[in-house]
Amino acid sequence: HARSEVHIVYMGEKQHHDPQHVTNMHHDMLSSILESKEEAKKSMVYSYRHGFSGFAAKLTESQVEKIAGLPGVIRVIPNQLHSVQ
Amino acid sequence: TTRSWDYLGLSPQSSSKSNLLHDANLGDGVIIGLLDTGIWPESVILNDEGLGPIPQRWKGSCQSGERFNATQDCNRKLIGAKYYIDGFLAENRQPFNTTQAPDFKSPRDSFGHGTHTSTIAAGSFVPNASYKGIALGLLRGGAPKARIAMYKVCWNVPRGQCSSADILKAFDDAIHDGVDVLSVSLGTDLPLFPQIDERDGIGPGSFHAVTKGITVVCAGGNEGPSSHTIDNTSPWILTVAASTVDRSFPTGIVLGNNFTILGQAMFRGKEVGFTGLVYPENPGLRPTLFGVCESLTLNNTPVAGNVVLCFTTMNNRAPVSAAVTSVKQAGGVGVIIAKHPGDVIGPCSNDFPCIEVDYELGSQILFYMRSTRSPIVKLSPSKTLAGRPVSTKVAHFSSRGPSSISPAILKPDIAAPGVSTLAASSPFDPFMDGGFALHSGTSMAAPHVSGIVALLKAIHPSWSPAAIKSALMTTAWKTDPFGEPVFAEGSPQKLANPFDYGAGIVNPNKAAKPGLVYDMGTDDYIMYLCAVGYNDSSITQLVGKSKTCPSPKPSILDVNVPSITIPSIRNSVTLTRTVTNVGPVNSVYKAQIDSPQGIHVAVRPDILAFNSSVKDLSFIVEVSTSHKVNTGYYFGSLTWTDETHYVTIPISVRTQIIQFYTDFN
Repeated sequence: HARSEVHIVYMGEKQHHDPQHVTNMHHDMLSSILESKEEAKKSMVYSYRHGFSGFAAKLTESQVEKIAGLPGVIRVIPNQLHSVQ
Repeated sequence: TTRSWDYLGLSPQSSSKSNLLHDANLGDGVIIGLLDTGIWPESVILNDEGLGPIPQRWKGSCQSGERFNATQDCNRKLIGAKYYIDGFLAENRQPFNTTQAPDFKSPRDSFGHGTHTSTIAAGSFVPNASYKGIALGLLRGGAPKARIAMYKVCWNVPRGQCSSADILKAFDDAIHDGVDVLSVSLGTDLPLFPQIDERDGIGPGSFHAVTKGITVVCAGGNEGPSSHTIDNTSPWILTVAASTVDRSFPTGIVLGNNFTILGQAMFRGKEVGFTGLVYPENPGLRPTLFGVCESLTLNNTPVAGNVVLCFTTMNNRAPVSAAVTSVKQAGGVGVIIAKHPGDVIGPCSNDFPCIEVDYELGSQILFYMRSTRSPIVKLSPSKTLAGRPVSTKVAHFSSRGPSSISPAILKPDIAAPGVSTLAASSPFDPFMDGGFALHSGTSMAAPHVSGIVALLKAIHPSWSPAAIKSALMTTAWKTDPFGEPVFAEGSPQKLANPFDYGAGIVNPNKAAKPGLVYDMGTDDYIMYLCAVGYNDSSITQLVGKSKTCPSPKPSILDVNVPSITIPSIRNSVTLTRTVTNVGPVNSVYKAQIDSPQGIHVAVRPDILAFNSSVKDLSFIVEVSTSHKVNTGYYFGSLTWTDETHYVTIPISVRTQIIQFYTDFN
């Protein structure tokens, strides 16, 4: 199995006001790549749906390439650590 | 904060007519969100006495978890508390281990950092607070009546780590919840990533917050004093450098010849009466440096019962810790560390005396030792010295500009106190005493500015984040409160310039009435994104509206920030700025230019007349260089004044006859 890492799928300003609708759209998008809703739910870490749109999910490199090409995706960003200053 | 707010002119007892603290009713009604390590809700400084009901517009909540009961632990001061760990856990791929470093799967703070930053910004009043008697005074936040919402995103692992997936979720929730200000004392390692696909999550998260009217205040980072180390460089962020206040902790070192030297320490143990003073000298001609603090060699030195002098060229805390460990193990009773200015002082464990002196005074101590057969020394507990003659400096650790990824956007924006700040902490903080700890970092500087932003929001609720940022920058102090110049710590120490402290030291009372502001909105940020090369489709997606960048591409020099930074000029350049009158309606402002050395600056028009129908006016700045070689940066300023307001922005210009050229010769 290819190793999956947390990635942020960043989609910019949200296109719908209903947060649940935004999350459903994220699940649908992820399902289209992972080929099942169950897998999509397991993979999803967060749905960003209030201030902007996007989600964090555990993805393999090939899944990252596929999802980066979907309409509405600005960029797929690897998760990164920060520290307090 | 027992000194910093007085230093900044925000004393609650001040009878001054222009006290922002009073005008803003202590920040009542404003909500400050913090992305940090959580909060210790029992801290006395989080009491909600005198606070009215929670603002009705607040949509956030408190989340229960390990040792955190939302109903009991939140109050009218702490109105929001959530935690975000899923991104961190998914990254670590192992169960959360709290055995080595305690933490709680809840908003409760173990590290102490989040409690410290949040109480700097908005803690309630606590009289007679101190750390073991030093820094005694009235502890409080900048906006003592503002409400706190803690978004715990960082966890108690070395350096307090936080994942960008968690940070972005906290931004997402904070925007939903209705915070007015976001205080983010976090940073990432260098080199930086581009701002919109920045892997830290702060760039995009803050963009969406700012375009919704939330001011985002970030720490500039602790990677100084090298240039190009500044972090959180997006133009929509308010990036904060750390400076000292007029307070120090002198600690007496009396030599056997009765000569007294004042070092710096946080030593609150008992006085060490006259006892032997030793320095591990090199035996013979061997090159080994026995007296170097970080690698003390004490085999040939009678340390037991004595005080040890050592020298180091390192400027972080590591040599202090190493020397204390070695000297303690060998039975010594104290250590004097001679070092270059560097990381700030801190207490040593179990009140062991560890006193820092500069190289010059360290050498004097060594000369005394070499001039007498049995050198002795007496060490006194540290005292608190506040006010004159203690000077203001930009901290050694504070990250410096220019921005490595957008050098035409000045960073940091501003400086604020961030050295030896007393605030609340967690009982798990090893440097906490009686609920309070003295900590240093740009982490401590940022919430000082966040507290001030809360006060400004209270009196100017309609001002945009850019207007607030402009007000803070154009009114900042270029000197300390006594009118003396501000130095920047480093080797060598030098006068501070805009890459050390941005527009200067934050001056809250003046920021309340700036006269003019350099305002910006989403369209201005789009222009910036076009200028730095983002494509139309990314920008359209980012802002949720169809946007096409103009052709030719706009100049980054025209982005309406309250500063002019020209990283590369060969002959001349022209740029524009627009100012908005937020003062008296019929105001007339005249330009005053302080040109950088060898640079000619002209402003057209040089008089701006506002009236009831003219609130915004644009002007052109023509800049030309007379330098014939590649230079470093020279600094100047442009001030618009109506003789009541002085609206000053820094100018930084570098001549590059050969461009894109590295010159190491």
